[in-house]
Amino acid sequence: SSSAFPVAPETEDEDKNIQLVKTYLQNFYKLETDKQSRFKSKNIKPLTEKLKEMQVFFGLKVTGKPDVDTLEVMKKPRCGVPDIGQ
Amino acid sequence: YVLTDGNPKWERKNLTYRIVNYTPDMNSADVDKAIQKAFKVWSDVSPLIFKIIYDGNADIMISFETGDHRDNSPFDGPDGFLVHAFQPRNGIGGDVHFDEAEYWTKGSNGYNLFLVVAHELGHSLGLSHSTDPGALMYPTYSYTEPNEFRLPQDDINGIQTVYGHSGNPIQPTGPTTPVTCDHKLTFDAVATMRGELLFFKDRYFWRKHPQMTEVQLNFISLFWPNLPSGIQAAYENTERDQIFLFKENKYWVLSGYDLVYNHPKSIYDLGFPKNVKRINAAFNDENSGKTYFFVGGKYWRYDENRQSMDQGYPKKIIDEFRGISKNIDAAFQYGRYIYFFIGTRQFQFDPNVKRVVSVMKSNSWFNC
Repeated sequence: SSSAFPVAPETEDEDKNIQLVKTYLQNFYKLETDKQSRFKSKNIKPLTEKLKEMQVFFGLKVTGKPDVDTLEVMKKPRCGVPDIGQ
Repeated sequence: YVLTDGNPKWERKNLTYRIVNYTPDMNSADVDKAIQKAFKVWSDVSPLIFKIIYDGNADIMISFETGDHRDNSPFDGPDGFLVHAFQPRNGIGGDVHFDEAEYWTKGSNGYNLFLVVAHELGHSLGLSHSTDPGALMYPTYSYTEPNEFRLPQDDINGIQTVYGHSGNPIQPTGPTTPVTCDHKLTFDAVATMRGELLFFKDRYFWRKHPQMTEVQLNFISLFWPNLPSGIQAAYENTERDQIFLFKENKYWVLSGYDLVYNHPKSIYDLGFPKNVKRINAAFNDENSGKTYFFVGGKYWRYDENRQSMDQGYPKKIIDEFRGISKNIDAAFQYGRYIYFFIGTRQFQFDPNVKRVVSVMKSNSWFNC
């Protein structure tokens, strides 16, 4: 049996949501992956800025945080074409 | 609407398309029809002409793919993102790839192929995603009955910015998305639902909890895919926890998010004479268990317990509801008052003193 301390469900959910947010912003708002950002200048917009861009696009409250409404939109089935850029 | 970065467009007006393979979810004739109908959405409002070819390279190649299909944009399995398309250019430009892991249909279950193709062709022609939640080019999927579908004005404006108008002498127009705080906002119907308020307009409804400030604009089809747009009257029977929605001479019954009957019922079952073709507004008086139906300048009263119309109706609205003229758009009871909506104005009627005690904007509940 795993020796790792079992992750509390809410922490597990939190991790899942963070991953969902990162993947979504990488797919549709050109958030650079960790690998990409390691080699690029540090002036990339952090995740919060990209999250705000997405909230502005969808007319959500611009909090920069993955709140309930924002996560609800991110879970909706959608087109795979990015919302900004080519 | 948003044009794709760099404003890519096809220089020719005559474009070809080819359906490279088919999804096993639908019969191929329905796939052909859905795709053809999707192209017509755009050719109707622009000078573009689309022709199907059956082999070789077409400008727009349409295919169903799974997972990593060698275009540097692998699919992600069921749901998530459903499809993608490439902007105008030679080679892969214009092509549309569907994720075969989705369930493609010609109805409201799964994902409606026609609606998704129509959206993707917007990308193939040079449009990006729109921020207008009612636009076809909005990023998230929402179902509309294909026979009721009309290309929204936002999308028409977008494609005509890129390619100009169609040769059609009558310029087609499309539906626009209502703006919550538009002071000219009017409603088709209003009803309470389990303590919330539902304001219906075209294919949308606003959900408002009286104690909350936010108000949410949704597609009716998001909650009830089998309901039509353009609901004309609505009321809640709180005792039975049911909502009755009326359009023309039919009505639907909801219990929460479920349709109680799969098919609409006839208003004549309620006791209306055949010369009544539609209902303008309705509300249920919780205190008496009577439902009031408004048609033109008259109203009927229906006894929910006896499940039949009361005798001696219809009567003139003005005789019972002084200050309320005819052609009411919507009505509902909340607390001791009855709220009547006529155009952009809302009349708060106190049945105890039998008169209007306040006049407000129709969208005053939205805290604009």
